[in-house]
Amino acid sequence: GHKQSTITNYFIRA
Amino acid sequence: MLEPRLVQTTFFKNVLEALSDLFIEAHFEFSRTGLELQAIDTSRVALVALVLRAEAFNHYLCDRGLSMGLNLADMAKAFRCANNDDIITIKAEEDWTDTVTFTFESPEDGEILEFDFDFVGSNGVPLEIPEYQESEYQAIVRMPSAKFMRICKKLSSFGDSGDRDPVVIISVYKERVRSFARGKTGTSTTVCLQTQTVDKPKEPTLIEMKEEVSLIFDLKYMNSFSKASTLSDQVTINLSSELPAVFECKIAELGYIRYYISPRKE
Repeated sequence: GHKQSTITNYFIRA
Repeated sequence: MLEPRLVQTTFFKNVLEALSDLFIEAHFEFSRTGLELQAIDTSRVALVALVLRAEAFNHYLCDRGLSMGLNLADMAKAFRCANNDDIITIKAEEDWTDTVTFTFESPEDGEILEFDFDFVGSNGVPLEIPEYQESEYQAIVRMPSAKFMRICKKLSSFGDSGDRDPVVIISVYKERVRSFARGKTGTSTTVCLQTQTVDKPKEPTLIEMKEEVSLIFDLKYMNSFSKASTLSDQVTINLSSELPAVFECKIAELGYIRYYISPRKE
């Protein structure tokens, strides 16, 4: 299977 | 009361059709400088950011900020009912009720259509997204959006392996971009080379490569972006094994639509 990071791991809440 | 007025019905129709397949809700922010939209898909793998500066609109009035989460499928349905040359007015009450009214006015037909949308949670956006640095990416590919759409169409017609989500592998090596999808009984590969700008100066394919890079993406994200890419002549794809890929199309000098997509890892 493929693992995948969520996109929110790369950005912070505004 | 806040009332931005705009006449970009066709543009928004296209944006909403492209986004509503993949993203359920979006955060809209209207300010004096223009519109910023953000949405994240339900599996939280892709984020779309649309920026459209006030100058991009034929007519744009917004004295105070207006910020809301909205359901994209409902909006797409509403925009489907509107004429392409309608004037759109967006109204929200000053005391922050939880609805916004979109009015579509057709001067020719003398007809006014009104839709009220309830605010929704908008799924954890907006996020602070720093301006990306091209130097951080291992490879950058620029190509005409028509070409990108053709590639996605070929991959999706073949890359349906049945039981799981179809994926595409994008690899950049030796000034080539290779897109690969596996179907039920075979595979599909498209290779694009850097094109001579002298032959087709208006539609070059440019490949800047620092290192070879190969990444796996869900085909559904590529398909959604390829629909959005009709808003521009060219797409830019920034690839890195450490960062989310950025699929961008610039809207003249007036804004952009960007998909940030987290690649799958083997």
